Amino acid sequence: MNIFRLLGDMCHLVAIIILFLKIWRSKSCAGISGKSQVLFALVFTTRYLDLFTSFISVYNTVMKVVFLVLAYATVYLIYLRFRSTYNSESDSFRVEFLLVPVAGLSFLENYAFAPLEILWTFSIYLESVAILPQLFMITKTGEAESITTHYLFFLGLYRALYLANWVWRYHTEGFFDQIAVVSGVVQTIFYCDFFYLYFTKVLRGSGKMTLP
Amino acid sequence: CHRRKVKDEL
Repeated sequence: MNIFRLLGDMCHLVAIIILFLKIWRSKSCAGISGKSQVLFALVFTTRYLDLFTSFISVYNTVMKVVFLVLAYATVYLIYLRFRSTYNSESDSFRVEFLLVPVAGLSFLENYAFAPLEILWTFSIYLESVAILPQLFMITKTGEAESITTHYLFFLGLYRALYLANWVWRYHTEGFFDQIAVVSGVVQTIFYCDFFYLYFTKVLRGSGKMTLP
Repeated sequence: CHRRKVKDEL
């Protein structure tokens, strides 16, 4: 464990908690892409299948359970509890355009042609594009509540910190996870446009982010 | 080569 990965995991946890509390307290999921949240729940499900088969550390197990519970709880809030506030017409990204290529690639480019490995690879590739429906929804509606932008900021920052973690681990352990690193770079690049808007718009106190 | 899966990350 290194400081970059610990900070990254904390940013990830903060992002997920920010979103969950925003929906829970405002009793509304307006402006939130349910599709992205379903994709994240799928990412955690396919990645954490080893939860019961291999014990790494208490921290690892606890965080996996927390991420899974919060991911499914958020999907529950969006599609069941507060479904009347869900903007399904704005959440129109065709997720099959993500799932099919990601599934195909996970069969082609993986470390081992075994079910758990293919599913883990699928989760890595899927995570790099899972935020696209949310980013697409914001460009479609032309705006995002400031709390949603804070959620996206921490979510984008978490994988950027993981990139630093992988540089550090390569420097100290002499190896790197090519699939995770390439996907992590792609994932972080998708946030660059958002980061620019976040720093120029939201942090200047203009509250809501309105796209030009 | 130096590429293999990291197993201890979330």
